[in-house]
Amino acid sequence: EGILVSGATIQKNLAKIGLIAVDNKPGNAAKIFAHLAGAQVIVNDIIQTEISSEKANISFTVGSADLADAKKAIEEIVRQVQCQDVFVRDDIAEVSVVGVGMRSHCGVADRMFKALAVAEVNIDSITTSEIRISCIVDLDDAEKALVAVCEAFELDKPADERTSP
Amino acid sequence: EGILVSGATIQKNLAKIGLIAVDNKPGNAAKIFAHLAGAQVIVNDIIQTEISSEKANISFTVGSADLADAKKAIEEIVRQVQCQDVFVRDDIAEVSVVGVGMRSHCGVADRMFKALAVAEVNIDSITTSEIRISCIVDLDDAEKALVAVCEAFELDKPADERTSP
Ligand SMILES: C[C@@H](O)[C@H](N)C(=O)O
Ligand SMILES: C[C@@H](O)[C@H](N)C(=O)O
Repeated sequence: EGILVSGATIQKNLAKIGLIAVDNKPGNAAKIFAHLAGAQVIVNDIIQTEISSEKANISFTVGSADLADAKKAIEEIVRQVQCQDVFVRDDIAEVSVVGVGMRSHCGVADRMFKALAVAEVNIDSITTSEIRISCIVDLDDAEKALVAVCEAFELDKPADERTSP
Repeated sequence: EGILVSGATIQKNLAKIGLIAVDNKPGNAAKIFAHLAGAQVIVNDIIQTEISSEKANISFTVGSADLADAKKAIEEIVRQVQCQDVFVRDDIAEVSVVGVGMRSHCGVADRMFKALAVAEVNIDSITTSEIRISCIVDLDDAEKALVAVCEAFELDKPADERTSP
């Protein structure tokens, strides 16, 4: 498959806001992110999953410095989007595996999740793209997670000595 | 910010499987994706959001051709991860906006969601990365969504004649 995982990163100073059970109708995502843009909040990753045809969960990460402004903006908008609950976590870190050809994630995702499972690190949320897989974990587990992932992908060895992916 | 949205894409022939309320404890994501890897299913994007400290939603997309194998593999594993419900959608398309410097999504995400809202296209799920923002929409809305997004980012004009982002 030619998947080459070239590195792993950890990002701290991160916070996550989750909106649980937002009305799943056109315009609600636009309302939330327009309101955040208006509050000059820079959003990192956005994740939405559908819970049913009526409801969806939307969560997003911001730099820790923006958390207070983001929280305030979200509190102002929750009623307009019929959101049932807001979840805020500022004790998180994001561990990512980066590389080319991640498209067929199965080899990479499987190995990353297994490494975190063996290290007893809980995965709070997941996002993937063609070039990376990112997991939000507890801040206390950040180093443990990074070490587990580096070992699983043998990132301490030169690329040509690693077993694929 | 130097955000340059360079293009928009639409991907059909896609299906999405959502696992609702999976036990949020270490090892469960590894079980699910190891089982899919064992069934030779190539997974596109993986999205997980937390619903509470006990439960999480995990969804992933596969090519339409892999849906039957993926469904079978998931049915075999749902009890082991205490998943309450499985959601399958094969009537979807993924519309993406691609470009460099998307990191501070607020300008781009906001504009994309607004374009879809005005076109009355419902967003089923969202994933973002440094280089793209992707929304899953109903298959029937695929063309409408692509046109709305291309107009919002003026993709029919040369890059130097567009208003930022
Ligand atoms: C929940 C939210 O994303 C909604 N489905 C929308 O289209 O805006
Ligand atoms: C839900 C699942 O991702 C679980 N939290 C895990 O770590 O595997």
